[in-house]
Amino acid sequence: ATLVRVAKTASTLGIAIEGGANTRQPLPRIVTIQRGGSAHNCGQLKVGQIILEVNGVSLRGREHRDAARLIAEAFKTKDRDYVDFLVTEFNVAL
Amino acid sequence: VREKRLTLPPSEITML
Repeated sequence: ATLVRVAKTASTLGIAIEGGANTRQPLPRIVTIQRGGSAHNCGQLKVGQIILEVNGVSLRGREHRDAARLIAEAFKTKDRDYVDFLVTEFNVAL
Repeated sequence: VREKRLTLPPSEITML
């Protein structure tokens, strides 16, 4: 697993995710990275990566909407000017 | 006819 710190360099995070608990893809997977978004500017997130944690919070067992909300809130909060993602290239069953 | 579900449903996609 790799820790990627995405600085909030744009007004959007700019990733699309699929998956979550009780789906075929139990942990969220990055399916799109939008050009010009913070994630794209960061340059370290890639399509296909699985998101294990956001700011140290595990996504295991979270349904899609819950995981998406957690990521959205991490990006929205003014408490910090970055979001930490723990990602892996492998679709591990955790 | 009895249908057996072998796979979990697909997930929706959310743009963030």
